[in-house]
Amino acid sequence: GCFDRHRQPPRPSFTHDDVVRLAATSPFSVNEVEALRELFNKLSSSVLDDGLIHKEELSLALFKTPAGENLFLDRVFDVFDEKKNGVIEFDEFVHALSVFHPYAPLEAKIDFAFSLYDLRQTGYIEREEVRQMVVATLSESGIQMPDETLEAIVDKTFEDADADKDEKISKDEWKAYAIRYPAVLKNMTLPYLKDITTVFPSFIFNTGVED
Amino acid sequence: QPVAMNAFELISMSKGLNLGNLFDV
Repeated sequence: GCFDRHRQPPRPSFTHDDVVRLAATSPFSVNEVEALRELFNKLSSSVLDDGLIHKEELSLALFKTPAGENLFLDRVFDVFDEKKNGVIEFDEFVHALSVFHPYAPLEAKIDFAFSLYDLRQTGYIEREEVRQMVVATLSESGIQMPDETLEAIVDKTFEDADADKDEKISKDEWKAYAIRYPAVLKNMTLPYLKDITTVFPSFIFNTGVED
Repeated sequence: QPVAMNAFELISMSKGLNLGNLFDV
């Protein structure tokens, strides 16, 4: 009927001013924000073309298959979804990816990782949470590990990270640990972000400015 | 039994935490 065209929710509009504002408040240039917009458009239309990334779309992007329940998917989605309204908007996408920029401050990466790993958002990474994440990582890759080995890995990690031996890792302990073992933050830097305009050159067709 | 890897290094290898996958579209 005549109301059909109103059924599809309108895509949130995104102006050149928005691009400039995001570039001014992130490590990205105007052209890089435009390239990220191309990526965002792809990700946010894989299931429902409404200009927002839903959890299922993030799942498809990360795992390339519908993943169903996944501990890390839930955490990543939750940390990206600043407004906690169940969808990732473009602003939120740019904010979160800023942290992964090679030039982002180490402090930001340390905080972001802490927030991801503090599964129950108690302000501490608890021993049980670390165990749970190790189990999830192993099961994702189909790796079998004897319980004793798993416990030994968690024990060793807490020996190194839990300075006051209270069986949970505080923010300060995490900071000290991550600085001592930079390998634990390796996944917090995406070299792609330095070359995002070459990964998504199609931004050039929609650009409002030449950097 | 020696433990070569710490828990967070292992966790950081999980697919769900590797956002580089987002660019692979």
